[in-house]
Amino acid sequence: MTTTVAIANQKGGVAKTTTVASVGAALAESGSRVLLVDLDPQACLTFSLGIDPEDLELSVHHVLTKGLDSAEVIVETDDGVDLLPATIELARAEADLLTRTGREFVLRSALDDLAGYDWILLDCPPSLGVLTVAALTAADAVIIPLQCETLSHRGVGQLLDTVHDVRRFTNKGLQVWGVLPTMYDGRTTHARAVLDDIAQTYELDVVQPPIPKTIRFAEAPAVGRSILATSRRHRGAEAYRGVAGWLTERAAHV
Amino acid sequence: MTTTVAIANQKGGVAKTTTVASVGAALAESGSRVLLVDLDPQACLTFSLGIDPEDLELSVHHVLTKGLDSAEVIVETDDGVDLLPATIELARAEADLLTRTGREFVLRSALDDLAGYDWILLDCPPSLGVLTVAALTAADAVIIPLQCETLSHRGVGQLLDTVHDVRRFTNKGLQVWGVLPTMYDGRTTHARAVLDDIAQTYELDVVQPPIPKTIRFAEAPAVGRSILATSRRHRGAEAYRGVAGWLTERAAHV
Ligand SMILES: Nc1ncnc2c1ncn2[C@@H]1O[C@H](COP(=O)(O)OP(=O)(O)OP(=O)(O)O)[C@@H](O)[C@H]1O
Ligand SMILES: Nc1ncnc2c1ncn2[C@@H]1O[C@H](COP(=O)(O)OP(=O)(O)OP(=O)(O)O)[C@@H](O)[C@H]1O
Ligand SMILES: [Mg+2]
Ligand SMILES: [Mg+2]
Repeated sequence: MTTTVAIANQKGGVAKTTTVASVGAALAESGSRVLLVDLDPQACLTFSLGIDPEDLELSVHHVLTKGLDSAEVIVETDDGVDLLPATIELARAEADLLTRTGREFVLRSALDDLAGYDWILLDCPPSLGVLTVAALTAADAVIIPLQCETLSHRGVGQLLDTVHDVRRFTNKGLQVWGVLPTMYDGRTTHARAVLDDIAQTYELDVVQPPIPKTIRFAEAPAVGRSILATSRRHRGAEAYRGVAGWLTERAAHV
Repeated sequence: MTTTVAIANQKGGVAKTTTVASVGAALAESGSRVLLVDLDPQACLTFSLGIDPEDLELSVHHVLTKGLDSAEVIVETDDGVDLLPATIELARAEADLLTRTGREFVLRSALDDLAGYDWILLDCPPSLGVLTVAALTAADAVIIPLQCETLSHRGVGQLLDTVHDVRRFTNKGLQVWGVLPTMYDGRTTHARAVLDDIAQTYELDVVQPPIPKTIRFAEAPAVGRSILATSRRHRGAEAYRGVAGWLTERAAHV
């Protein structure tokens, strides 16, 4: 049985991509079969896993807009996860799909054809457009990575409005599993205040443990591997292993 | 004479909004007449300056898509700058404008009708879509805020490709003034290596001084003021005053 999780937050730079790569690697490390899907035209996830998008002829763009089989596009990575990669052509997907009836379902149909994965994680771009809505429509659950700062707080309400619409119109079963505190500096009162405020205001669970802020995460993409490979015993990697465990337990209650 | 500067970088969370708010406030503090334009549907700049986008009936969206006069929409702020605010309706602007001939010029025409500003700063969303292209078409110059980390490095080439297209087709005079290192931790070799690599690879000037990483920036939007008001003598505010000075000197050579 496959669990599909969208990692979404329209605010930029809150560690969506880092979360998908690190949690994916942690799940694979503990034996799960994992597929990661890069839905950002900037292809940061693809690049982070050691694949140069400019070397790719086929990407998720062709799956979504040309009806290509996902299996023909999926690649293996050194981090033990499979990847449905992105390229800059995906920037046209929003325009290409804009007038197509049922555009929200293009990703869901593509993933429905796949078998054999325990987990599919979807890396969303920093917007609430067609690609994010397609991800929410394809997912069983959504996790919201949250940089616990004021400007991040604003976006949560808008994201939940979008989730609400998706549940009404295109994916009744979509569950919000909670917010994941990322780049978390628990020593500052600001971060703790923002986290508490968000959890209470929107009645959201908080995924555990929070991911600590550490330069090690910025260094990992430079060698095209997740932090579990580059700093395997470091507290940043350990925290994402913890999150993988939290998700596994949460999935058991679905 | 008005100098219009686009603050652009499609990577999320690299301090575009923080740069526009802080540099704008610094220029106003030293006597300039400043207009800030919020081009992000998430309206973070608008919110950062103490204005709740949900209270606004009119925004830059109506200026761009309904031909409304900017002067009817511009508001004053407590930070001494004027603001052309955004609301979530701006999310429709990309779709609304997509098929309109000359859509790249909608912002330029709107700003051409304004007189009396020394500086107009344009806060771009984290994408290379219609709104960012409109900003680059309207601007005399572009500044690229740069979080000196690997994933930020990737985007610079793509952004410069877009700038190249704009210079060919819609704005011959657009100048790239350089990269501004933001959230800079000069103690790490990673940050310095990424900065040097980008400056050399793309032959870009580096705006001075770099902006240091400090939690004070995250706290300012909570009270709806720029850091020059909330931490006026702090090194973060001083750094942005320095950048305002750098820009003033740079504008004199245009
Ligand atoms: N826990 C952390 N500590 C320090 N740096 C981090 C951490 N997590 C991620 N980063 C770094 O922060 C930057 C932003 O992270 P990332 O690209 O994953 O965010 P994102 O939400 O996917 O951004 P975008 O909105 O552009 O897609 C990257 O340079 C990344 O390496
Ligand atoms: N020098 C700094 N030190 C620490 N935090 C900072 C600094 N500059 C900005 N920040 C914080 O980092 C976060 C991202 O900044 P900001 O929203 O300005 O980036 P952005 O590029 O406009 O993001 P987006 O791509 O979502 O528009 C905000 O919470 C902001 O308050
Ligand atoms: Mg990302
Ligand atoms: Mg912004």
